[in-house]
Amino acid sequence: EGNSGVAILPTSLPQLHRANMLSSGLLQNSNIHPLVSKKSKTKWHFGIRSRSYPLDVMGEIYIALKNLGAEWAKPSEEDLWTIRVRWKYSGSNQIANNEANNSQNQNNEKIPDLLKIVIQLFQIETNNYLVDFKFDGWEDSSGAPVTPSDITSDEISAFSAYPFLHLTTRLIMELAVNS
Amino acid sequence: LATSSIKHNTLCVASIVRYKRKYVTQILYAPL
Amino acid sequence: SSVDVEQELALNAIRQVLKSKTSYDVLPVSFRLIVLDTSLLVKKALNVLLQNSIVSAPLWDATTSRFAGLLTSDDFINVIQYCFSNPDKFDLVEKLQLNRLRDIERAIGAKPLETTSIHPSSSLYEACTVMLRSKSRRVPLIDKDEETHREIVVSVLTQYRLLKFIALNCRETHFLKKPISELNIISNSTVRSCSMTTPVIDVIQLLSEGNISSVPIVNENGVLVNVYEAVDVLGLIKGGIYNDLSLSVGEALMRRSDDFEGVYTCTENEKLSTLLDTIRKSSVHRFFVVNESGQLVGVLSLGDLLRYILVGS
Repeated sequence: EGNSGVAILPTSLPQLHRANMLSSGLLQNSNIHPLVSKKSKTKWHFGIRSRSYPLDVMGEIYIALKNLGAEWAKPSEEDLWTIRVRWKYSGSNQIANNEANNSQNQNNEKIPDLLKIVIQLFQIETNNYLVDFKFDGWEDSSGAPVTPSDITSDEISAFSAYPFLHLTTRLIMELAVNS
Repeated sequence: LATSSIKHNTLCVASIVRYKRKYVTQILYAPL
Repeated sequence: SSVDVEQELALNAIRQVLKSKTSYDVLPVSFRLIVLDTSLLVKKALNVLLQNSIVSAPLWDATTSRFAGLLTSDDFINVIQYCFSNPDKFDLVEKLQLNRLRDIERAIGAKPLETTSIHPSSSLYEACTVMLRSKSRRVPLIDKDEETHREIVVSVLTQYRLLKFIALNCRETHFLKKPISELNIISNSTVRSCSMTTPVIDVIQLLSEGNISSVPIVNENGVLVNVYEAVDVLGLIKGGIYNDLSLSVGEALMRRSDDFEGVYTCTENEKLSTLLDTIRKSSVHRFFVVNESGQLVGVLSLGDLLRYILVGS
């Protein structure tokens, strides 16, 4: 390649600009500070952690689910620490209304409106628990089957996580507010 | 579900989703 | 000349690549997408953008379970202009939610930001044409959930990402050797500039009225000394100093964080091959064309480059 004329304008570098502003006397407002460039990296956790007594945690979750109008399957004796939730997703009505009143879209397909989530309590160590949330598919309030029979869940290649993420924020808010 | 600590009254949740043969970490910020 | 022939052949080869590849192909194997719920406060959304070093994000309206457009620096420019014309409404901005930004846009008579989107399996060529038409200079990739038919925001393509994909994947870019002065793609007659002492609110008006994303700052001899970019507005609002709009643009630039890479310049003899190579290596926002004495000659935006690659001079 021949010599390239591409360059970075030295006076546009923040440190040099600030020095030039100070030396040129153009600075009237001296308490303008640069944005912090070191961003604290987001620390991620699985689910939400709790140090409360396990049964209290489960109780708070059931109360929050009830306040949010969700329903759940009666837990089995041997598995008290898992809650199978079903949640009517309001967004779907909106979509149904947008596309057609009887909650069918143009190609006459059902728009499932019951989002299923599995909430499970895990013990990480003594007095340290983790509440895990897992998406568990959709159901239709009319009971009609949802997943098109010819597609296995492995083959599904376009899945929207937003309804699941939205409902978990609602639940986490409810738990945060209640606690 | 992945969560991060609540900051500035803002909730941040995420989920890693496969889209065809690629992986998208969908991160949603919502008000507390 | 052979340079002309090579340039034309290279452009055709690159266009073929753009027609044969899809927007999905540009996506990394694993990537993250930050989405904002429309009920978030604008100032909280600003924190999220700055904390993640991004300047735009798709919006999600949970009440309708739909994609609700993009948050971009244009929205923050609208908010500043609204504050400037409604000095008594500063506290409103403190409580402004993202789903009210369209009202602000209407209140100041700004041109609405269209949210044209495309399907991830559409061709890159189509993505380029949609992007060149869009005011936001980026295009969301939207698909539908197979079970629930709900919209999925898969990603957002930007002009920079597209040019970088071309620079990384089309070796024909090495044959683009004609000097840019012969391509008729440099914006020089219409370039609006300002001086270091121009009030920042006047520069923001220039950005908004001219639908441009940067205003060059020149000294008394016309020498380029710095540039005020639309994304700099985020730092202005973050600092809450948008109400002190008597600030000069030089003072407003004191907000820039130290990781700002600097303004890229080139001369009229530059070739597209070296410009694309620069884009491959660095996060360039645009190129300012200067002469030997550093005086501003014109600007070459990423949109200008993309448009030339797509349709020629």
